Amino acid sequence: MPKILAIANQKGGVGKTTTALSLGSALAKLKTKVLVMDLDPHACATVHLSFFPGNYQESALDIFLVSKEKKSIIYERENLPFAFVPSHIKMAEVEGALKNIPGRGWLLKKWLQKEAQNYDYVLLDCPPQTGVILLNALAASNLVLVPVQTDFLALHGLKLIFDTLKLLQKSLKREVEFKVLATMFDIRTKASRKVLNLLRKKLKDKLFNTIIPIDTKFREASSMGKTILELFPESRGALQYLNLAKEVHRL
Amino acid sequence: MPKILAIANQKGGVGKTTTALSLGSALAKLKTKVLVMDLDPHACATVHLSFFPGNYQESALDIFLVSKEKKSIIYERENLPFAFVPSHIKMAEVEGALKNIPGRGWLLKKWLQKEAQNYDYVLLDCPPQTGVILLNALAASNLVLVPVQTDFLALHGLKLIFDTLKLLQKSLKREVEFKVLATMFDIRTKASRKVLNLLRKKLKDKLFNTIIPIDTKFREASSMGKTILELFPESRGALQYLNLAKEVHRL
Ligand SMILES: Nc1ncnc2c1ncn2[C@@H]1O[C@H](COP(=O)(O)OP(=O)(O)OP(=O)(O)O)[C@@H](O)[C@H]1O
Ligand SMILES: Nc1ncnc2c1ncn2[C@@H]1O[C@H](COP(=O)(O)OP(=O)(O)OP(=O)(O)O)[C@@H](O)[C@H]1O
Ligand SMILES: [Mg+2]
Ligand SMILES: [Mg+2]
Repeated sequence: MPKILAIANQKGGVGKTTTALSLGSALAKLKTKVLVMDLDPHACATVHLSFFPGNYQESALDIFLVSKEKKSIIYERENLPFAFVPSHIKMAEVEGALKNIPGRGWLLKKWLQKEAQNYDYVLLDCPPQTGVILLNALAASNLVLVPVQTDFLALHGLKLIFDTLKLLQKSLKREVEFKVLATMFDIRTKASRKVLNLLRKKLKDKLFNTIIPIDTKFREASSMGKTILELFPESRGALQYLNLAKEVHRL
Repeated sequence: MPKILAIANQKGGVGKTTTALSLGSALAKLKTKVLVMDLDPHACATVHLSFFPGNYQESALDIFLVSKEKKSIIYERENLPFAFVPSHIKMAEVEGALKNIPGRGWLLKKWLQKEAQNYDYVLLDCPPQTGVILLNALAASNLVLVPVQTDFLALHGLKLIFDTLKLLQKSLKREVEFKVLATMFDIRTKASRKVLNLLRKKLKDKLFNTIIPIDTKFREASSMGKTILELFPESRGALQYLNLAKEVHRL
C-alpha cells in the first residue's frame, strides 16, 4: 500500500520538480521502493533524467488516453535511483480530450491501484496549471506536499492552492491532507527570514520542520542529468532533502 | 504610438513579473512615459505594488468582460514610477467566459488603441498559461520579450514558446518579433555559464546583450512593495535592468 504524495503548487518555479526528484532519491536512500511520475506536460523531470523525445515510447499519457498498446509505462533503469514514469508533450491535449467524460478525475487513482501496489512511495510531479491532470493527482494522493518559496509573493500564492484544496474537499467529501515545504530559503535575505517566520506562525504543524535552502548545486545537477543526491551528496541541498525524507517517513 | 512589449514565457518563475516591474521602472528613469499592465490572474505584480483586494476596484478585467462602469483602469499614484493597470483574481474566469466569442483575441489591442496612445512604452506582464489572455497580449505586442533562466531546463522551455509563436504567426499572417532575455544568471555556476553560451550560439541577435544576474535584492524588494530600482539602485540587478532599458530604447 504505497504512500502517494502529490507535489503541487499553482505557482511556477517553486521547486516541485526538484522536490519530486530529490525527495524521491532521498527516500530511495532510506531503502524504500520509490516510483516518481512526471505528470507535467512541460516534462521537466522527464528531460532532467535524460528521457528525450525519440529515446522512449510509453509515458503517463497512457493513463489518460486509451492506448491499444498495453505496454508498461514504468521505467527501471540502472542509472535511476527510483522507478520512473515519464511525461510526454501530448499530455497538453489531455484536458481537451477528457472534457465532460465521466470519471475523468479518477483515472490516475485507478491506474495506481492496479500498477503501483509494490511501491512504498509514489511521488507525483504536478503541473502548475489547474485542470484535469492536477485534479487526478490530488484525488489520488494521501498527502499533498506544497513547496513554497520563502518570498513575499509566496504567501499570496498559498491562498490559491488552499482555495483549490477546499473545493476538492467539497467534491471528494473527505479531508485532503496537506503539508507545506519551505523551499529556496536564503538565510542572508531579510525578506526570506521574515516570510519563513510568517509561514511558521500561520501554518504551525502544517509546515515541515525541514527547510530547503537555496543551493547552486541544484542547477548544476539538472544540467548533468542526475539528482543532487547522486552528484553532490554532501551539499546543503542534498542533506536537507535527506532530512525531509526522514521526516516524511515518520509521518 | 507606444512600443508594446509582451513579457512572456510558459515556464513559471523565470522572471516575467520581475522584468515587467524592473524594466518598467528603468524605462521611466530614461524619462519615457511607461504603462505596466498585470495580465496574470495570479496578480503577482499587483500584490507586489501593494494593490490588495479591497483597496482598489477597476482592473484589467474590464478589458475582457463587459463592464457597465466606464471608469478608467489606469492608476497613476505618487509612489509608482509608472502608470499601472492591476489584475484581479476574476481574470481566471476570462478563459471560460470568452469561449468561442468571435474577436476575443483582439480585445486588448483595441483597448490599447483607445486608451494607451499617450505612453512611450506599454509592458504586459503575461500569465504562464497558454490561453486567451496570453493570446491577446501576443497579438497586441510589437515585441515579445522572453525571459529565460540560464539553466539546462530553460533550453527545453524555449521550444514551447517558439512553438506558440510559430502558431501565432500562422493565424496573424505576420512576423511576430521576439527577443530573449537571459535571467537569473549565476556566474559561479558552471551550468549557468554553459547554458548562456548555448543561448548565445543558438539565438545570436535574438538574445539581448544585457544579462540579468541572480541578485538577492529582488526578493527583498518584493517584500517592501517597490521595485529594485527604487530601493537598491546600486545593486547589480538594478544596474542591469537599467542597461536593458537602454538596449530596448535603442531597438
Ligand atoms: N533550493 C534550491 N536552490 C536553488 N535553486 C533551486 C532550488 N530548488 C529548485 N531550484 C532551481 O529552480 C528552478 C525551478 O525549480 P523547479 O523546476 O523544481 O520548479 P517547478 O515548481 O517544478 O517549476 P514548474 O512550475 O515550471 O514545474 C530550477 O532551475 C531548479 O534547478
Ligand atoms: N535575477 C534574479 N535574481 C534573484 N531572484 C530573482 C531574479 N529575478 C526574479 N527573482 C525572484 O524569483 C521569483 C520568481 O520571479 P517572477 O515572479 O518574476 O517570475 P515569473 O516568471 O513572473 O513567475 P510566474 O510564472 O509565476 O508569473 C521571485 O521571488 C523573484 O523575486
Ligand atoms: Mg516542475
Ligand atoms: Mg509573473
